[in-house]
Formats: sequence, C-alpha cells, structure tokens
Amino acid sequence: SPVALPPFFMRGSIIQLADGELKRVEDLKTEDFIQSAEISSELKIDSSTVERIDSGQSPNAVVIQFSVGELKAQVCVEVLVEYPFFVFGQGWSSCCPDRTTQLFELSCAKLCVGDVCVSLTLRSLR
Amino acid sequence: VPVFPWHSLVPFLEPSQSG
Repeated sequence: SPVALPPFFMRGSIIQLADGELKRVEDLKTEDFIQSAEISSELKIDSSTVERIDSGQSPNAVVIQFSVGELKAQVCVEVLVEYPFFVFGQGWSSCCPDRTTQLFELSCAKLCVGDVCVSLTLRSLR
Repeated sequence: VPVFPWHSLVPFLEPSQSG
C-alpha cells in the first residue's frame, strides 16, 4: 500500500543536518544532503533516476520506478501522488505538485521521467 | 517543536526492495 505523507514535509518543519545545523524543510539544498551523508558513518547518497511513473493501486497513488546508483538497480516504490522527492539541483518535486502545495504548503516542481533524485543506501553495501 | 533528522526526508532505496 502507498506510504502516507509524513509530517516533516509540512512547510516550516525543522530538520537537523548531520553536523547539527537546523534548517526548515523548504530551505534544504542539494548540498545539505551531500554534506550530511559525507559525515555519516552509515549512510551514503545515491542518485536515483526516475525511469517510469505508473498509476498505483488507488487513485491517489503512483508507482515510481527508479534506476538506483552506479549499478542501475531497478527499484519500484508506491507512494501518494503528493509525496515529494528531492531532485538534484532542483529541490522538492512530486507527481502532483499542486496537491503537495495544497496539503503541506511545500513548493514543488513536477516530478518527471529522467529526474535524478536523492536517495540513501548503506555504506556497508558498497 | 519537533526536530526531524535529515535522513528521514529522502527514500532509502536498495535492490532488495524491488519486486
């Protein structure tokens, strides 16, 4: 079943970076994720390219197929259309940016095939 | 005011989740 949207995507939510710095969710930049992962002992940033976006099991859901990392592993996730992903160099993006903005006041771009999203993996897997 | 960790905001994707 699709993953419900968690509260930290609400505009104004306070996010703690790995170095302890606090930022609002809407102010996060690509560098914040990269720098936080660099000082994390467990987590590593991967680049996950959107390969396909299909309808999900329910009207408000989509299945997004990602090509993950250097190995281009194919991973599908089912999420609500308003669920935001962080696109490298662009910021928050969702399949239905109007709905994301309406529900969470978080400005979003439209998530498209070919967009490269920030994702995480374990360092020990590499 | 709740404070959320940075790694909550981006998905954890690995091949084992596929299929």
